[in-house]
Amino acid sequence: PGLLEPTSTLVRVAKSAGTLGIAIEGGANTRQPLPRIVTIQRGGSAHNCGQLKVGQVILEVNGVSMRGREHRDAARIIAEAFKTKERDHVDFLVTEFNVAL
Amino acid sequence: SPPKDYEDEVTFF
Repeated sequence: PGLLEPTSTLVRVAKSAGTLGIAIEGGANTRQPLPRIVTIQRGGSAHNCGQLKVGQVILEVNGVSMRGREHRDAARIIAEAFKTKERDHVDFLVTEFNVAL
Repeated sequence: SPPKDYEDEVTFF
């Protein structure tokens, strides 16, 4: 990979608590075009997982791309991924680099 | 009311 090529990581968050426990900012048509994690709350599923970090940019949720989605749309997809009974986890594809891929 | 500032939109889950 090139020097400026960001690396992405797949993080599986088990639904180990009643909340996901993250906050996101950004979305299409903002200066942060892909949603970025701004908070991880102690005791939430994401915190228990231990692999999500503040500052990471979310590229995909359960394989669904966040590209081109406005904040509300991205938020809806994340909320539904946590709420659905079909899976006991949520898969996040994240990158440390603050770029729009 | 002023236009919505999407830059400041944050959602908690």
